[in-house]
Amino acid sequence: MKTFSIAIHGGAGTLVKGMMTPELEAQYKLALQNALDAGYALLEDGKTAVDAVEEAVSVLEDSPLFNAGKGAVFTATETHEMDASIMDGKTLNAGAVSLITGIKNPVKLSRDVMEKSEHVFLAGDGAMQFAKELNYKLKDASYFYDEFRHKQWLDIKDTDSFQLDHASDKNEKSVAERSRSQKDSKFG
Amino acid sequence: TVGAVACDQDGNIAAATSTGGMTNKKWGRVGDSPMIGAGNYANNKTCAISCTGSGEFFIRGVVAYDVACLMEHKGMSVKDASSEVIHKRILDIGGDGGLIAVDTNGNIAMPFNTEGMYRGQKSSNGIDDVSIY
Repeated sequence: MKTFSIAIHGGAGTLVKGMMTPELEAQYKLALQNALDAGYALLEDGKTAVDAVEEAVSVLEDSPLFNAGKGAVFTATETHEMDASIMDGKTLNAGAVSLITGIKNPVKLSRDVMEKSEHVFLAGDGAMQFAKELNYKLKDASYFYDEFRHKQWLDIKDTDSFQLDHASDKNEKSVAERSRSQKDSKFG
Repeated sequence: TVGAVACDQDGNIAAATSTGGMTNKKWGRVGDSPMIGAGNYANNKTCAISCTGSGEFFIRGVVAYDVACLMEHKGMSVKDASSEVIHKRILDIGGDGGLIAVDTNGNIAMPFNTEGMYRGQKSSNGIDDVSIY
């Protein structure tokens, strides 16, 4: 049997240095471990790499801690727009969705694009129509609401600024400074 | 952004990536996560990749495919190729972030060039690690 393995990422931290408490760190690590274990269990069971990555990402999407699925950040119009993709290295088949909303696990929809459509990339209304035809149940906005994410958005709403879900010190300052100067500019 | 890459018992590899994008984004902005070749790529000849970071730079750098190309055309290992892209090539155009990668032998690489990275890896050869960098 060949060596089998899985790696995951939860993006790049929303919490900059000094904001991570021991309790929060434990929550993040537990969520990451759960995703890692879920994917690895499938590999151990002889399932495919595609099954494993879909499962691991689904677990991360179900956590409010990460910017995907349940934890998706807010757009300028206080909505959620999510993107996902999946690729199978054996067949070079791929599937992707973009600008979708209300879908609990976008990665599952991207796999359906790969396996149940003749296309690679579906976006916006068309992707939502595809999901509806596959009987995806839509979650309402409250499922995706998270107080921390909402505060992040409130801090920069009504500005031209946007914020990555990761932040080097340099990047955080520039976002905050940009945001502040744009808000101040309204008052001359 | 979240993602996973895996190598199964048959040596087949795959990658998945999912994101909520950027806070306060507008105009239907899309980053690298759903773009095959930019934020996600898998090819049994080389590696499977999932990226996270400043999407516009990862799109312009065609980052995921760039790692695979370095492996295929220059014979680099997954570790060296992904390190070259994250620590040199993407930095040269101003991009920050990182990626996770696995090759068909189950070797994992997880380079990044900015702080606050959430990562995990587990392998049948005994690796089992979750870290926040």
